[in-house]
Amino acid sequence: GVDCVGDSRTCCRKEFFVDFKEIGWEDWIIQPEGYHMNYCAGLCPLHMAGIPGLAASFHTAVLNLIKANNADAAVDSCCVPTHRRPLSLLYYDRDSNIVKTDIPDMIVDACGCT
Amino acid sequence: APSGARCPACGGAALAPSVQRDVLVELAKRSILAKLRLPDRPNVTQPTSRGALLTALRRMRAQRTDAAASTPHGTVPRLRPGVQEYEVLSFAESGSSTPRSVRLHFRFAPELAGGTEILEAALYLFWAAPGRGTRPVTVRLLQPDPAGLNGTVAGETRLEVRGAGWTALDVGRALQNLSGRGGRRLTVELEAAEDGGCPLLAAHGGSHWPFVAARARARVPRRVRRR
Repeated sequence: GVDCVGDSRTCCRKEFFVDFKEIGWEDWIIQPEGYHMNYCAGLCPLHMAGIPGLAASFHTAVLNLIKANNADAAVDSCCVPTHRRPLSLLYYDRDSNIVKTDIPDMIVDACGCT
Repeated sequence: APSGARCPACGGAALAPSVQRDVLVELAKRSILAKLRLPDRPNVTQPTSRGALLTALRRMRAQRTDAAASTPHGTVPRLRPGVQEYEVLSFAESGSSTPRSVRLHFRFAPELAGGTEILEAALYLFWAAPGRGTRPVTVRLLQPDPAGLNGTVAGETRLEVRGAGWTALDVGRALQNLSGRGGRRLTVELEAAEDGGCPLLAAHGGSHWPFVAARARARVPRRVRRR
């Protein structure tokens, strides 16, 4: 996946951190101190479809470009997470018990075009 | 999106940076609460002391290490990936006591009582030094009984307390039954054989607070197979 730098317009991963102290949640979430949510943004021209990030084969891109040029009603593909990982939380529940859990697929690690 | 339209994730109108930040923070909050099956953020009225929490975490880790060492291949069996698993530490609330007995109450959140499967659970009790010799103590697990005040006995164990230290008791089956019935409250009654046995249990607070450590996982709906 590609991380967004400067004014990049193609599909990339934008870092986004939610500080639990800033939102007043530090009293019930013991660990971690925040949530590295991240998200995907940017354009996915049709010839980029099916490429997870920009590191895929040049030939795939060329084939997709040919397909795109021949399509009558082409729809742009979407910039979506291609790799995610769990968020581990240690928190107080409503009965003041302490719970540790791993919430799957919460942190966006990489983005790509569908 | 209608045919021929741009992907909404790519072509949506850009928000002002401050508005975008607010939207993302709100999205993050809702996402966390939804995944934890909480309607709202919990209001913590009785936070556990740091000492008690650290002791409980250490005990849990020690138990895990022992379990790993006792399995044939030296590893704790892993669960299927993607299935959300919970580890819960429930600290005791004091109940009624007599010169011979003391009651402890444990409450479990409804989302843990109903929608999860209890995999294992252990009750940890810390005994103060009982003096010379051994002291017999009966540990009873009581589940709420809608018909009576005393509750029904879900399990009973007799212990010989020999010295100061922690004791771990398996309460997995009792908690599984409680969870299956949608119950939220487990009461533990400790009864000494003679008067004055109660001080066997170390005073609450500090790092010797009794607790239940449970491991649970979200119930996965059964798949229907088609041949």
